[in-house]
Amino acid sequence: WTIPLKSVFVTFPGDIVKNVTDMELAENYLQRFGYMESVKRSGFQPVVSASKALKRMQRQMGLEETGELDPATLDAMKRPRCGVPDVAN
Amino acid sequence: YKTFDGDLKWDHHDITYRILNYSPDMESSLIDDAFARAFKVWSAVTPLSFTRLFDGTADIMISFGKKDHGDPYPFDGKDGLLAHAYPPGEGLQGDAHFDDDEHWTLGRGAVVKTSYGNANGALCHFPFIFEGKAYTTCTTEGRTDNLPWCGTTEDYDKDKKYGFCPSELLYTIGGNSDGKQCVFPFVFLGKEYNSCTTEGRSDEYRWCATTDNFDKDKKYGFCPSRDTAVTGGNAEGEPCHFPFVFLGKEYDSCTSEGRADGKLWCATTASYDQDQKWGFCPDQGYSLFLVAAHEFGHALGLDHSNIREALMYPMYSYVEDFSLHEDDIEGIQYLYGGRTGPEPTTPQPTPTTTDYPDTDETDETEEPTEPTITTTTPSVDPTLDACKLNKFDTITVIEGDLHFFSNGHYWKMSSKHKKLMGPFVTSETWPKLPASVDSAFEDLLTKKIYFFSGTQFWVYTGKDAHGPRSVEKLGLPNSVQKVEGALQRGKGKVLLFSGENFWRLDVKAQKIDKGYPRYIDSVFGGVPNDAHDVFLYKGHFYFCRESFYWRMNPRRQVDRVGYVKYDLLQCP
Repeated sequence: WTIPLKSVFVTFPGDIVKNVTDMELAENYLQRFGYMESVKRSGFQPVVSASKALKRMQRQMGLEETGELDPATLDAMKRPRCGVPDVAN
Repeated sequence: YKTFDGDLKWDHHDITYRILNYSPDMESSLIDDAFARAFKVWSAVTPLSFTRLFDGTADIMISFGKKDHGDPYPFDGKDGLLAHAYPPGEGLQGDAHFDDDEHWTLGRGAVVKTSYGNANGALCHFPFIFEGKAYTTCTTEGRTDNLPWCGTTEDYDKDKKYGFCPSELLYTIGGNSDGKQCVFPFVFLGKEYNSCTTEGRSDEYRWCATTDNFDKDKKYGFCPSRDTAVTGGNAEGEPCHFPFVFLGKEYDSCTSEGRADGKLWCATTASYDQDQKWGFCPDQGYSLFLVAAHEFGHALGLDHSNIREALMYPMYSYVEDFSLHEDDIEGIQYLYGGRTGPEPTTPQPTPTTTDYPDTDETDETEEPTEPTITTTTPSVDPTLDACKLNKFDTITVIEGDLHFFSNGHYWKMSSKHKKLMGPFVTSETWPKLPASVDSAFEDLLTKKIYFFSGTQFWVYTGKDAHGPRSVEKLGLPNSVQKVEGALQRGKGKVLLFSGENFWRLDVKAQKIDKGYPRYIDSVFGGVPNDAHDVFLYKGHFYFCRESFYWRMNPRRQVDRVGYVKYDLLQCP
């Protein structure tokens, strides 16, 4: 379908949603909703824990457990949701 | 389902709740009702009862707030986090907070309850017709006092039913003025204000004085949001200003230009470049009822479920006819047991004088008034079952009813009874037409019906038919092999679609206007440019491609993408 013509992005005053990278968004999401926290506690290295945290998140959301930040996972992270963490802290 | 660690739950069954404040997005009685219905979801399947308190401390304290709102978990502006609630317990535990940077509705756009007028407080009916023009928002047209109003039926011109929409000129919320309206101008800290302001507050709520001098009288109230008001940004509560200039270009409608997240926004002054005042455009919003039912699940002891269809799944999705999922029922009954006494019943909306978009509006007692017409049944030949078709030759509105044409047959969806009728044989109703109809429209002025098939068209006036005639007679080029859609634009003008182009037909002159064709994507951004059906229905433009439709509002924003089958045909 038709694509809006553009692509100059501006910073809107008062807009608290900043342009963040996908990685930043994912890290914030995993931390905010408890996935990163609980994995870190169990003593994994950060690289392993990020993948494991993603898998946990994917299982919770009923997504394919790839452990990677794939488009479906990213899309899920951008959807409106409840602020209560998914993993108890 | 999941419960919180230690199976946190209330040690009593008579739970109390208190609503501490209201969102300016919806009239307070609608908010009360949404919360009451959300509690009823849970009381219907447990021995729990919910009693509302108006002062003191309740088990569940409910409030609206923005960003930092007094607990350690700030909200994040529009979208993203919608609400949160704490598991059962003392103090903050059990409380539910709703992000007031969201646009709270009942899930299908602004719910506008009227006051005064002659409609007894009914909800606005959008779109409504006033002096032949369709309005999708409240308007001040036709008034000199600047009070926004709306029709409460489809056609104000015919029914004359109306009421006034929420505005600061009518009443305020909360504060200390018993709902009195704003007085403009008013003085605050020596400065004069001519509109509601957020000055002097850290919570970003808009307020006004209800006398001409706040410094002297200290009388104030919060301003209700108008249905046309933007949310978020830095001009919350102000209406969009059209046209506005952004990066040197003029815009006549909301746009997602300049944003990476695709959200629609507008400026609230004539020039964003100069004033930088903006906000997000009103949208479908989030159903307060659905979000509240989810949050109250937390407040009763349920954690997030990983079943997508369950109410306690962490993500929001709007469902038309809500019913509690088995997983939610098992979860809450694990904590509190099943309902004793009478059999559980499906939660019903609390009695009101109006219907709400997220409740079932079907009146089962109403029978169609056209008993001779065959209705579709599961036993119908599959090739003649509209619900089994993925695509229609054309979809159009005739005499107010949606008509679906396919291969010599058609069905019609009665707008009055919301029931699908048919199949009918096209040639029995319109004998001159061929089996395949590519496009059709009803001229709003003359009520003549134009049918297009291939390079020919027919005009029906009642049972009298003219045609076939060549579409070239209308001024369409011979390269046009078929006309795939038609949109009525005001009186006597119709846009005809073919391929990636459209033309404007002057129906009275039977000629294409100068300046056409134009590219679809130059005017209608965000819809398929290979739509095979284009039509106008209840004030919205519909572009269909295969089994999907893209719905566009009169400001040319795509506000919904859905299934023809489920949304328009209402197939099970």
